[in-house]
Amino acid sequence: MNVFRLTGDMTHLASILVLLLKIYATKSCSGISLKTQELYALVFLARYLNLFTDFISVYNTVMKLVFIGSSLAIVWCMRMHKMVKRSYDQELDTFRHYFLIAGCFLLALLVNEKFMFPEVLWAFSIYLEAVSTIPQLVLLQRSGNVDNLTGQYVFLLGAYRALYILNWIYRYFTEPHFSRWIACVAGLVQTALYADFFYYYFLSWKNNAKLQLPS
Amino acid sequence: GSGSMEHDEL
Repeated sequence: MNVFRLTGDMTHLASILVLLLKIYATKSCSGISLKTQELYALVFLARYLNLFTDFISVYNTVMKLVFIGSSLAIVWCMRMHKMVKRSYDQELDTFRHYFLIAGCFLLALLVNEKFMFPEVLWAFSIYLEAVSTIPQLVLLQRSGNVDNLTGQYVFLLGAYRALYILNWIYRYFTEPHFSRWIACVAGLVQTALYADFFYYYFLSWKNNAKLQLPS
Repeated sequence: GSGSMEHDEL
């Protein structure tokens, strides 16, 4: 564990807490893409299958349970909670995320560290996470104005993977047999997808103005 | 498992 990875995990956790706060405090999920939440739930379920077979550390196990539990709770809330689901931007959240699932699974069958079921699912979860924010970014561009908590949620979600890239660079130079090229390439793509959001988020912070994404 | 193969990250 290094400071980049720990900060990355805490940033990821913070993004989930901000999202839970927004939904709980405002009883609204306006501006949040249900499709991105469903993709993230799938990412965690596919990646943390080894939850009960490979014990790595208490921290690792607890964080996996928190990520799986919170992502499923958010999807449940957005689908079932009568107050919350009324505020869901259904007509704006129309990105065909099933294509993302199919494409990532095909890619995982072709490109993986070992052609074994757990490794294919792990690669699938890495590729899917890289593109899972697309429906959310599309929804933000369509919905124009972004409320503060939603903006902070997306910013933290993008920042965590950027910190993981620093973690991979650090591990590459400090660990002899370290190779995470699948996660690293996917992580670079994932972070690059946030580039224009980061730019407009920085502008809104610098000008102390409302976050506006050009539609 | 071996360091490189085991997925020790979240």
